[in-house]
Amino acid sequence: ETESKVHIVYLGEKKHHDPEFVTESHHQMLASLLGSKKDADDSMVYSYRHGFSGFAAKLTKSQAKKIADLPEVVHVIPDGFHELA
Amino acid sequence: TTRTWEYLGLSSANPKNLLNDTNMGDQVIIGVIDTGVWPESESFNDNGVGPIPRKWKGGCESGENFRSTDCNRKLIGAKYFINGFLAENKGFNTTESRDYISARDFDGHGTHVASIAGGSFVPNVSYKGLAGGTLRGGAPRARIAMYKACWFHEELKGVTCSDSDIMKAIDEAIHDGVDVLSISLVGQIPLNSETDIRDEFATGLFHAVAKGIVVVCAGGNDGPAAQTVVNIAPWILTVAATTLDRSFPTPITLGNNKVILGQATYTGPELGLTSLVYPENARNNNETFSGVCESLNLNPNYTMAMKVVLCFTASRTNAAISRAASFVKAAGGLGLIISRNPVYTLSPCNDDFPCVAVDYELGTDILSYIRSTRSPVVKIQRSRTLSGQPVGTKVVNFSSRGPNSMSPAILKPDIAAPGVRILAATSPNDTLNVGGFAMLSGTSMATPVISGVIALLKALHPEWSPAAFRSAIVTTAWRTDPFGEQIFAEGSSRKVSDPFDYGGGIVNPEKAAEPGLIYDMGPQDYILYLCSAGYNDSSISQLVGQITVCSNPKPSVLDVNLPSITIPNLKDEVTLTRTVTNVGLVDSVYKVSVEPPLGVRVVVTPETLVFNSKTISVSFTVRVSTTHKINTGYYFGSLTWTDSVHNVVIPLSVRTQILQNYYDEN
Repeated sequence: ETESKVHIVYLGEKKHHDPEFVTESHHQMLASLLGSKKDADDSMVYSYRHGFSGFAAKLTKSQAKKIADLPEVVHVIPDGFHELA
Repeated sequence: TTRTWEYLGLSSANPKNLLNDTNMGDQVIIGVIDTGVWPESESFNDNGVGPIPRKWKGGCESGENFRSTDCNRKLIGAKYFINGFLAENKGFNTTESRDYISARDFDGHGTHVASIAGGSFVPNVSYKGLAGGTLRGGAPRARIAMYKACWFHEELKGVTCSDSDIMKAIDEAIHDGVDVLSISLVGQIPLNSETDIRDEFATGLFHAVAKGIVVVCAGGNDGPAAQTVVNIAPWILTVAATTLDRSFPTPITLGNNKVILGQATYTGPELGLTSLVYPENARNNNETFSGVCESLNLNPNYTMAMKVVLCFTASRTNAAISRAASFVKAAGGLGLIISRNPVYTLSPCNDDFPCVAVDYELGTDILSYIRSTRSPVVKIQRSRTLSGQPVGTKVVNFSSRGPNSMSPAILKPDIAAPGVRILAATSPNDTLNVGGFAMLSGTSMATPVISGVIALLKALHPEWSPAAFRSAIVTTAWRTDPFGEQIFAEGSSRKVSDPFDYGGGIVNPEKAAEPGLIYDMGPQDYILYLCSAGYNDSSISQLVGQITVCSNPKPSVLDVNLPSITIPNLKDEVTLTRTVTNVGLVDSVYKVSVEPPLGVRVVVTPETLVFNSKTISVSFTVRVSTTHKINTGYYFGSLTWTDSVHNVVIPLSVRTQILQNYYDEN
């Protein structure tokens, strides 16, 4: 339960054209969940900000569940992997 | 690729074809998400390639052994994404890793794939004298942008790609302005409910497609069993793999002068007349013998020393061959003949040790000869290259098959292309590397063939939607090989290919350039699919960025405007709708002709479609009813619109289910 694993938080189509603004909104969302900007920065793996909105972050299960409940979140899933075909 | 484009009718020798009409795909940008690229490869030389397209916003990221100046007018972009991989593999030591912490390719797979899709001309390339010719990509003047999201992991002894890295690669590729995205990566089967829209792979790509990028993905190598195809989202082009009309016959001459042509890529010296043995307990003593390839190590050394060994295997992987060869070599043997079901992934034995594959029938012939004489002998000559007839084309054994286990009404795969023993560029680190090139097999190699063809079509029809390209290649595909011969699908027994083996068929680039009509799809069609698949309004609204309310009752998945009709559960009758858009002559008249699946009635209304300057798109209905009285398998047919110049063909696949949601074992 306490171990942090990478989760992908998907937010759908971008709501702002400015990628910087999109990334900032991701950090704010994460900071409000984790309690501080520093924690958010440590947790953030990627901000997806050009083709769509979302981010990858190191979260515990309960944190993932909590953020998934936010209205603007479409879904949260644990990171997966693919192989060469 | 020294054969692929002749086989598909895209020879550079023909001054008037899709290749030359589009300046070989110049100005089109192909993005590849894979293991990186070897920039010095001749396949990425930029001789004769014009300035970088003005719209390009990508870049060439420097990193370990990779300078930003390693890019050129051909390889115009190279980025790498490793954060997700590092976060998942905390013990990974980047300084000790053999992979390059940059866009440089360690494994070779990414270089191979990029070379197939858009590699430049490289004359006089061969694999140790085999498969010789001019190496080139499908769109030799298209530009390549590599997004490295796959990393060699020592402990895994292989490559892995984290979804979070892939998602970032997709995000950057959309930003940079690629036109085609070629992805030879596959997830796991069985698919589960998480792998449709919630599969980040498909979700991220939905946005790429919504922005006009054509996304081409591998269908997977888990065939020949049914329902093994992956990357099944309707907005993605999913590719199956066939053989080429090329093989490498290797003469085996028995002591009775019978010559058998096995398959191998053996390029060593001729093995003169040598004793031939099939290890078995001929003398009924208490010693142990085995003629099974995987158990040759059970034989006493004297059985195999200084001999060529015949063995049999039920294995469909190459592991059996390499293991058997090592046992024979360890015992001092001089060669190996493996009898097995065809799998077409024959890779050479190490150190050019003579090892040749035959099928069970020929293997049994050889065994009969061995048992018919006191001192059986054999001669093995080096392999040759045989191109064109009489070599036929097959859907290769490992190519994953439909139906689409997630949404069977969405036909997958979409299309097929050659993906067996494809010669293309690779990294020097690749164990199969010979002079910077290698022959690899997989739907990984078939996928960039389609990406290359799409790049040419994109240069010809820049305004087409991604769905239009998919429609164009499906409705014009070869259902036979390019010479009119049947295409068989390898499996536990060979059978004639059907849409679940190769979708619309083998890509036919010249026909796809002028398909006549297209079954187009836009955001509304994808929304229809998502609603029909039961996703809730809010998810769909957020995905597409606009408020969306699904109709109630929800729409039928059978009405998604795909260039195929697949009905998995027909009970008595169903009527569905399709819309076609004219992309040929403004004033055109098309008539329908139907080849109904066995025992199925198909009525199309209207039977004639008239297009003019005011009527660009026309809808028609298809009423399908069954005469079967039992639950059947799928029967296959086709629906064709023709104006006597274009044949716009879509596959029809119908399964009768009198008893719904039913499974039995009889």
